[in-house]
Amino acid sequence: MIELEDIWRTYQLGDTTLHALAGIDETIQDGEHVAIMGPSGSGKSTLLNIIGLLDRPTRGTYRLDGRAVGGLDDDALAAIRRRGIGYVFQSYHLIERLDARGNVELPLILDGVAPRERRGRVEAALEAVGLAERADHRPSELSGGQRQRVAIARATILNPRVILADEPTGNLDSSSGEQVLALLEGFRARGLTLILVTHDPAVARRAERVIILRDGRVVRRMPGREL
Amino acid sequence: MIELEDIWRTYQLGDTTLHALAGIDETIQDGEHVAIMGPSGSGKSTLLNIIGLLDRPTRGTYRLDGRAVGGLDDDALAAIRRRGIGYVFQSYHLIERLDARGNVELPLILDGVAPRERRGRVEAALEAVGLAERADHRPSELSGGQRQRVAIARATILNPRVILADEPTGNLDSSSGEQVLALLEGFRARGLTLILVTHDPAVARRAERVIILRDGRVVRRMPGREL
Ligand SMILES: Nc1ncnc2c1ncn2[C@@H]1O[C@H](COP(=O)(O)OP(=O)(O)OP(=O)(O)O)[C@@H](O)[C@H]1O
Ligand SMILES: Nc1ncnc2c1ncn2[C@@H]1O[C@H](COP(=O)(O)OP(=O)(O)OP(=O)(O)O)[C@@H](O)[C@H]1O
Ligand SMILES: [Mg+2]
Ligand SMILES: [Mg+2]
Repeated sequence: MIELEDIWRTYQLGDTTLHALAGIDETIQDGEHVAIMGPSGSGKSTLLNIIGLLDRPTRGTYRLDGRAVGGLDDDALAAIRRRGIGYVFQSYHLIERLDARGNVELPLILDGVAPRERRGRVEAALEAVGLAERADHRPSELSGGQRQRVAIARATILNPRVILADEPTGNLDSSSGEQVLALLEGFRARGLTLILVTHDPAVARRAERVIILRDGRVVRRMPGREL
Repeated sequence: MIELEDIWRTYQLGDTTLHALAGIDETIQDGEHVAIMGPSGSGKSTLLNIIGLLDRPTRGTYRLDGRAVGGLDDDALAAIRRRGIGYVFQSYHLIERLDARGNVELPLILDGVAPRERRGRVEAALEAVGLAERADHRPSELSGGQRQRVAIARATILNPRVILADEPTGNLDSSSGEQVLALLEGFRARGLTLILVTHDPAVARRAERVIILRDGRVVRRMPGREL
């Protein structure tokens, strides 16, 4: 369960104070499928980064499974992230030196999975995003959408309990986008929580609940089908 | 005028030969508004890179304004590019060390424009993409869509005769996307050629002509309104 209580994220630029998030109160239950929408610059990625333990709020409390994470040090946060949270970044953050297979395999290696088991799981993950034939391409040898799909395969390979995806279909044609959404939604059958940031109403409509941000605040909440 | 004659772009990966483009024949007239669509990995960015003189075909002839560019050296290509072609990249390629203002100003500096004139033109360009209040933010201090808009402002500031945009609205909400498309289409009033790669049919529909790629080939051409 994700509980956000009066969350602020403030930046200081010279003598200007910028509130990327300005008082977010939100609870997301286990197994929920939530979409976050809002104008460019409204705070969506910032919110996802805080939920994903990649950033700390300036003010407010974040309880993950009932436990306040604000008091934990970076190593403790990293441990929770590695096992429990899969993150598909808006700008992918793939490792240039590794090919698609190497990028997707990395979480398994860090998790101590044996080589033989790794091989099968990586092949399956690449297959599921339609990249079996690009396994040995490095990010620079892949198209934009192919990099996005590598990021998705990497984020989901440890079967994390929470998947955070920041504009996962932004660079995908409708058919690759459909394949990716079906994959992400398929994980929910195992009780996984899926939180997507998207600009695409067609993607948001598939969520149970849509949260709309504007200027760092939640301005509307609605069921996906009402979009 | 852009004339592509039997254009191939081939990559060698070990003993595999991959054709990113496999025989493209296409002519784009001055002032045309063209959208390029197609599945992830179908060759759209590769085609745009060749049109934009950032890449050379493995085979075939590219005539720009009647002149075959294949014989030109890198300096000559760079000179044509700098003045005549504005490119909005799928992954932006902004300079991290410079803020939004600095990134947008760079083409003007390279073109020898005086400081006083530069200031006004940069302010206007940032205003036009809704980023006047983010002028002193570096790319890492901007949202994904804000970076995309900086890339657009930078690509258009020299009023190039051809604008190439690779998924310019991919990270934008509908209202920022609308603002950007209106800006890009506004340039056409001066006779500029606009070539957009997009996955969004709503964006492609606004073009006069849509070219659909699949596996490195053109498989369909149609008027935008038929989408
Ligand atoms: N350096 C390279 N070496 C080998 N293959 C490459 C290289 N660069 C691109 N490719 C391959 O060429 C094909 C076309 O890539 P391109 O980037 O043009 O696709 P795209 O249509 O822009 O896709 P997207 O919609 O995902 O951005 C892809 O299958 C990609 O894997
Ligand atoms: N390091 C930083 N310093 C100052 N301001 C920042 C910093 N990082 C982000 N911002 C600002 O915080 C605001 C929210 O950014 P965020 O990336 O969360 O937006 P977003 O909703 O994800 O936008 P997009 O849809 O364009 O990706 C933006 O206005 C941005 O300029
Ligand atoms: Mg974002
Ligand atoms: Mg591309």
